[in-house]
Amino acid sequence: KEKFSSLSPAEFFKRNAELVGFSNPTKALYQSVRELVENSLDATDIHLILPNIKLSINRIESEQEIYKITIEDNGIGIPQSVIPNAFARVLYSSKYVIRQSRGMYGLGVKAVVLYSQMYQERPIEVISSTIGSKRIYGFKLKIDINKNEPIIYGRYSIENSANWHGTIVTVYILGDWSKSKQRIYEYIKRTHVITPYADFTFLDPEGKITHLPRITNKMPKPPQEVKPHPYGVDIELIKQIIANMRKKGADVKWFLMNEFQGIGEKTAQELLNMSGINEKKKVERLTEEELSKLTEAMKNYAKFRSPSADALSSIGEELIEIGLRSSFNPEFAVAVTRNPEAYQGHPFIVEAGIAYGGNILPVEEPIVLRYANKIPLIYDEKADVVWKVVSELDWKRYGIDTFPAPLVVMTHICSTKIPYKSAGKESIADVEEIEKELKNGLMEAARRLKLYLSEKKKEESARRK
Amino acid sequence: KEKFSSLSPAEFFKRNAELVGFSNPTKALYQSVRELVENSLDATDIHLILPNIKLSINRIESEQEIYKITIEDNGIGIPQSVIPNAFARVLYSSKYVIRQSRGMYGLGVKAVVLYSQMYQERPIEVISSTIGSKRIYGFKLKIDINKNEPIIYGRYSIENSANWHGTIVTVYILGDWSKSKQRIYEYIKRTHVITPYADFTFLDPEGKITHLPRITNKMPKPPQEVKPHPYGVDIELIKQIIANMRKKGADVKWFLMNEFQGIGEKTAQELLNMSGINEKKKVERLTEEELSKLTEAMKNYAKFRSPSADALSSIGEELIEIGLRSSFNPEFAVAVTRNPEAYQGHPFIVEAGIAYGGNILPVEEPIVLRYANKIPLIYDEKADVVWKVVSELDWKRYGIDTFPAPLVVMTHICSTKIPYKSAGKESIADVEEIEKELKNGLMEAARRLKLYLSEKKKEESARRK
Ligand SMILES: Nc1ncnc2c1ncn2[C@@H]1O[C@H](COP(=O)(O)OP(=O)(O)OP(=O)(O)O)[C@@H](O)[C@H]1O
Ligand SMILES: Nc1ncnc2c1ncn2[C@@H]1O[C@H](COP(=O)(O)OP(=O)(O)OP(=O)(O)O)[C@@H](O)[C@H]1O
Ligand SMILES: [Mg+2]
Ligand SMILES: [Mg+2]
Repeated sequence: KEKFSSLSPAEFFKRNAELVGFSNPTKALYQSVRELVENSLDATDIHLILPNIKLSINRIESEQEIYKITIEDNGIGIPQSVIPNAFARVLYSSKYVIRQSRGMYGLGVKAVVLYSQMYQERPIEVISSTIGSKRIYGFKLKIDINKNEPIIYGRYSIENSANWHGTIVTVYILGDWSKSKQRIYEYIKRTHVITPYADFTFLDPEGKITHLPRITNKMPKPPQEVKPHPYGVDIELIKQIIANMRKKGADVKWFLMNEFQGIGEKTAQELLNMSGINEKKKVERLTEEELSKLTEAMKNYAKFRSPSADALSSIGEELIEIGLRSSFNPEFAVAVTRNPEAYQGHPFIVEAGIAYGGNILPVEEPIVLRYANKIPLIYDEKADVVWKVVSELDWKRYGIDTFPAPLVVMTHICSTKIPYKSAGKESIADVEEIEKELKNGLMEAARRLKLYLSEKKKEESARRK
Repeated sequence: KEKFSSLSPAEFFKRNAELVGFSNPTKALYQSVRELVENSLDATDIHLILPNIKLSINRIESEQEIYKITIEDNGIGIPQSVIPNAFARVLYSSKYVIRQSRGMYGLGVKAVVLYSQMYQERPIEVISSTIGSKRIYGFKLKIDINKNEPIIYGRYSIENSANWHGTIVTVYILGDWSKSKQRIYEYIKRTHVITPYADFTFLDPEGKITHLPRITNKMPKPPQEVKPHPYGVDIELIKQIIANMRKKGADVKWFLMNEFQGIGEKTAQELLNMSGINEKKKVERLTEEELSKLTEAMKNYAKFRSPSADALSSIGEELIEIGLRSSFNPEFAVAVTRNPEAYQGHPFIVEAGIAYGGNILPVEEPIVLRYANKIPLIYDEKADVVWKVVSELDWKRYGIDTFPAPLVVMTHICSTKIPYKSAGKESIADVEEIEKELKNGLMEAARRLKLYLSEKKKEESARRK
């Protein structure tokens, strides 16, 4: 009587497109732009390439609001053998590794393609060439939603005579430019402010061209892939690491010392004693109960050093302060980059910035600019843990007696895993460790504001005498 | 250099367990209880069975906080051939049909099993018998996370001599009872308040037994499965309906008149004229472009009647008011059930209740009790569209001059698709049509409060004379 059925991941995220940010045409146009831009930036700055990104949005139908979005980057490109899966297989990604990147789910561009297929019939077009490749490859693709597989509508290759590398993506989606416009411009500008080594060109549907030029050639140190940290383990993760090991027949002591960060010989022995496991036991022969004991030991062992911050790449105090000054022309600006911390085995860094006065108009509530892994977050502000922390701060203690006040607050959280509230990547869940660091970072910046405001008061009362 | 890989849906939701409500052991214990209770209620009241639900949570390990959760219901049971998939295959469900139910994603109980496997090694146990079945079937299951398939650790069947029907689920998870306790009790009590035809027994880890007895035998009219509404279509949905059609070789006119609600002969012809499609054309032979034109025609045709409310099952004004009175002992209570509306082809009904004074203590902000498809929502209040509407209401206009005030507001949204912000089902996205109806429903209830408060004022000033 009840009808049982299963869904492919493509069917699931198409039916529930709001779970990946595609709730309506206005949001869809914004989400498409941000997913494409984030893929292009991951393909460049993580690999120490100065990003050149060209984005255009053109309206191509008069009856329906169908927009053609084209984005071109000079990134590392995508090998032709994986292009179909990268763009047309949901839950397929090169970012399932332990390293900070903007992407993390293997969903982003596929959600754009799914939405594209809902209201118009043109396939997505991808042109790409990897560094040093002799040929440039082109594909026209759709997603077979029932099977979660690519359908190749066309493919070709041409000689790469100019030694180009990068990716060009063209996709057609139902949108609403007039309602999305403001947030799309905000997204691009706020991205450029913290990515001043990137060159952006944007052609909008009204024909307006915006060029945000490269301001510096200095690039941040790229994040490195790291091994899992013991505090981040669970039984199923250990099973997966064992299944993926290249070395066969390894004993459990070798496994602990080589597949995880921060486990030396002495620590490995201690963990095995705690779990009652013989150090010579082959790791593929561990029983369910032994895996459970080992997981428990790793979670409870108190003396691991913190997870490595090599996997992270912060914005930096200098860049944040420059960005605040250039955006707002304030009378005061400060930025704080905290030391690395961790939650559930994932390292993270909180950065906070404050700008005050000058050209900032007084506002009822602080203007809050949230960032996560170098992505500007624009929707769902009130749901974000950052908003909770900013609104719970007692600004009186830092010299802001009343609101309205000319105050801008910027926050950046970077991590090997950002705990977003949903796969649309709009707001961050309130993880205790992150909330605590946000509070400490904001208070540290606010104390510098307090110092400035009290100095300013002294000067003003001195001047009056 | 970049490592490409794919994830099964089980791997994806295990890695990102916070996307399905499992962010930490405290939340996990709560989420496990609510996913199990919601499955038991869907298996009973949708099928006109008076629900008897027995829930127990016992702590079974002293070093780690492992809890054994057992739930038993007298519902329709699950056929033995699908039990393994129902509990151990992510994205498998009987609720992928167009009919109001608490479940909707095919994820809920699987998320419990995934989390269960992360920190302890016992499989989930399921015992079930469908109505009239001669045998009762038992399984011990785990999820093969890499393949997204069940692993059957054990199976058996016994004779069903007592003609029992229902389901018993036992699962072991890492939790934190002291931190979850309050919200778990709130969830159960708030569920019983709007489901007074259900009998709940709850044994908690401290040995306390709570019995919430059946208060009435009167059950709401169950929701019925309906056909898709034209306003809810898109190209891929039409393709899917065509692929699933039993009747082969149907022409497109038959297809429109029989596979959708609200399309008669005249309307079908109009749609085909708008799309330039011959009425005799076989539906499997429609081109991509014709499917696109047909979708556009259905979205733009202005004369469809509203989506059928047969698929819905509201709580009802009487039950809401009784619930408010029994929970709060107020001096005033009112409930409003609005007429059905629709968003994106999905019908929905908003219900609103207000309670004031009496035993309600004055509060700084109204106490807001949110419900969706008869589920109490407890987390993420500030992210919910309901909170936005309640806080934007000008309570002064309705006789509440200042806060603190003794005010409770209840809202219920029921629909064939609740637009949750995430698959953890904690808060509702701000869909314009729903926001508008919430506002209208609350204002309608608030006007009755205003009337009561002004009458009360008159009586009080009359008494003083
Ligand atoms: N412009 C690009 N240049 C190079 N590689 C790209 C580009 N766009 C996409 N890719 C590749 O395709 C993969 C899939 O992209 P997709 O956006 O679906 O997922 P993701 O970026 O890994 O994660 P998320 O869902 O969080 O965005 C990426 O992991 C990347 O390897
Ligand atoms: N107690 C139960 N009695 C009868 N059927 C059940 C019970 N528990 C689960 N099922 C069946 O197993 C299926 C899967 O349950 P699961 O909780 O994973 O998904 P769902 O309830 O369909 O959706 P959601 O993810 O929103 O909870 C259900 O659709 C239902 O058919
Ligand atoms: Mg991406
Ligand atoms: Mg369920």
